[in-house]
Amino acid sequence: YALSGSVWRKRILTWRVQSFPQSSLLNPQIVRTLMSYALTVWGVESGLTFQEVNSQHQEADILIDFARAYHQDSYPFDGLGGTLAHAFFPGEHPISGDTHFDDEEIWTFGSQDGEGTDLFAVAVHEFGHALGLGHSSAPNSIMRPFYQGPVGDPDKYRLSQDDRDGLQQLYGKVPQTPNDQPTRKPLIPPRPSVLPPDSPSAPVPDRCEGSFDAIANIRGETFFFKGPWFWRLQPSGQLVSPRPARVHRFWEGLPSHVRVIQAAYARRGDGRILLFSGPQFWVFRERQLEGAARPLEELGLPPGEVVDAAFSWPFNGKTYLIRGQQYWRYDEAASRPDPGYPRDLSLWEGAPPAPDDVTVGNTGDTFFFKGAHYWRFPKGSVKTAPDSPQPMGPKWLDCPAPDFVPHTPEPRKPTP
Amino acid sequence: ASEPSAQDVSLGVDWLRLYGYLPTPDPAQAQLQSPEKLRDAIKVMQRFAGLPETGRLDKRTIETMHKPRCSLPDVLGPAGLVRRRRR
Repeated sequence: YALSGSVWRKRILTWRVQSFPQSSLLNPQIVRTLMSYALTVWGVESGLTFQEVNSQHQEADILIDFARAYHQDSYPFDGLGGTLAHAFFPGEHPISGDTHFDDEEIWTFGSQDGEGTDLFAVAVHEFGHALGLGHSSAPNSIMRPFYQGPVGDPDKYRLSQDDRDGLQQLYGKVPQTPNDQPTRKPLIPPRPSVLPPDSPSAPVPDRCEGSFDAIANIRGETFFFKGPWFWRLQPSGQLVSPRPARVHRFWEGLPSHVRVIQAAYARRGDGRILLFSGPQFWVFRERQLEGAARPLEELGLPPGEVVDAAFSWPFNGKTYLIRGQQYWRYDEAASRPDPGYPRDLSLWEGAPPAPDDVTVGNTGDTFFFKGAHYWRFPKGSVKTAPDSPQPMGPKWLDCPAPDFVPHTPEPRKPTP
Repeated sequence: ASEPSAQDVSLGVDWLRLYGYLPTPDPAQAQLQSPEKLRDAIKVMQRFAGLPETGRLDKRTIETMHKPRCSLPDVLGPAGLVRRRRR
């Protein structure tokens, strides 16, 4: 642990939420409850007491705000992602102890799908600063500077030894005699509904089974779609969460009747993301839908046709749309389909017919996915690598190799 | 391992300064960062992030620099405290 060098000289600290998230699933009552829990986490280990003050006119040691961009301190926020929050160390200055959260984050609590940023986890971290702790490099510390994901139930969460040591260095230990032990209020937080009314009732699928509906590389992250769910793989090769996120909660504006994303890709040039389902596609800027559904005819396919796979190939800047054993090519720069298509998919030597999807990895290799396997085309090549196909699980989805998809039939060997 | 691009190095140095691993340059001085100082700063950053301490701006290090995080500096020494004093 690391200490900031400043500490509160009193043992009862007051706090107040001055502003609440503008657009969040968390209502003010939930936010206040989470803040109370996050402070209690520190209180039970140190004997510090935290009292909420509700009046706007009353001073509070720890003022909590949800703010955007530049907000009158030296730490402007930067929108979604990047910096999430900060807090000021103890002291005499009016801003000491104050804690600010970036209002442009998607604050969540108890999210089962790893979507958004867990407000409780971040609040515990920031209140550590507000009490005088700096960042720690200890592996289990809540004071590590990088967001580590949700930390579980607020009423069960306990600080790591490193955090307790740091805190107790500043404020001492709680009394240990049974009569003096502080009691922890049995707070029953009003658990927010983590499932919206239209949430899928189907059980969460097993990512290790493969057979995804669509796979796309979006700004270096690989998205794996399956039914109403998707997983995200970070460029580092780590899954954002082993639990999938819900498609309709992430892709804002996608009509609820769209149950399956059959193909997806990020468009070269403007970075728009195209999601395909049936004979239509939808264009997203970041996570927001732009305009209405568009027919696949716009991309040169016959009326009523659907696609199995879509990808943008960086080596010629063209977009490829695959259906069965055929593919079309679209020129994004000229905004028109290339003439002479469809062509036979066998021109991609060794590619499986009707792939689940195709995407270009961060290394430039092109990957065809089907079932539980992938076929790799080395950078710029239209011929599979000799070691293709390979099981997807170990490389892409943090799944074990030996028993990977036991029921999957033998993969088709690449055409010699 | 490939060398980081000039852009990555530039972003990396800015990031290391922002979070207190490197001192903020004094506008009154022309200052060159020695490779050793930079390597040491990267190693400390890698330790905080739980990465192998290579001292190089490798792929994982650059990716980690793009991860969501707290705005406060990690190193509260003379470098990190510059921002607090400014506040």
